[in-house]
Amino acid sequence: KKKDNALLRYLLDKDDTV
Amino acid sequence: GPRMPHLVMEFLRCDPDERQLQNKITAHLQQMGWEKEGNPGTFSLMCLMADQTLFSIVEWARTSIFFKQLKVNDQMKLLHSCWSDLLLLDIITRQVLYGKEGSLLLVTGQEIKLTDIASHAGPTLASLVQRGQELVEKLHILKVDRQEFACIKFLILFNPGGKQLEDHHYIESVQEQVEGALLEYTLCISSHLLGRFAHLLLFLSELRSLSSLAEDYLYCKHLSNEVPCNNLLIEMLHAK
Repeated sequence: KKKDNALLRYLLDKDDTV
Repeated sequence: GPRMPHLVMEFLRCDPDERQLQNKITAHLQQMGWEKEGNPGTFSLMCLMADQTLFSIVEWARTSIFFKQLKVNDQMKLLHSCWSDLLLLDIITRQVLYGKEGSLLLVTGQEIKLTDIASHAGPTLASLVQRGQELVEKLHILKVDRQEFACIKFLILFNPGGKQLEDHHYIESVQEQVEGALLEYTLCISSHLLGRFAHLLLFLSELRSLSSLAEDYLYCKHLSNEVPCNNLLIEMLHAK
């Protein structure tokens, strides 16, 4: 199920690693 | 102007600039090969615009007060349950603040005559457009302003109902704060005690029921392979 939401997760997560 | 609650100013500050959004999405569509004066009435172009608008909605949420404190899992749950409300609100807000009667103003700044849409639409789409138009007219009469739309966006986003949220109490407390700020603001600008606030909450429930129908419509279109491959839009359609 997580795979299905990969893009949204990426968009929300992308700056949190900086 | 009226004395503005601090939180309402903060919501306005989070709101993306309409012109910047217009330029960004127009540039993206041109990059994909859509002519500016091409054929904006096609369903697939509307889907592309909706997809790009969704990206901007996620970016708005991600960088907004209160939301950025949440864990990604809760952020996803909130967005999954309200993306179509936010998308429809975006369209309606544009019509109320910048649109002209009888036409649909797109995020790219292009305008489509409602009669043109009606002549090409099937009964389901025609009824969705008609109901959307009625909502726009109601908000026009109320003269709903940017501040109120900004609050409504946050009310839609921070809806704790029916979801397994880790930070349920926090989300509930944000919702209460947003409601409080909107109530305070409407009391400042309207002499009708509570009337305006109640009208806005009623609008919110009407918006939700319309966006749910619009989502069903899009999902059916998707099942019959009529929605072009728009990443985020398709992903959201699958989320429920």
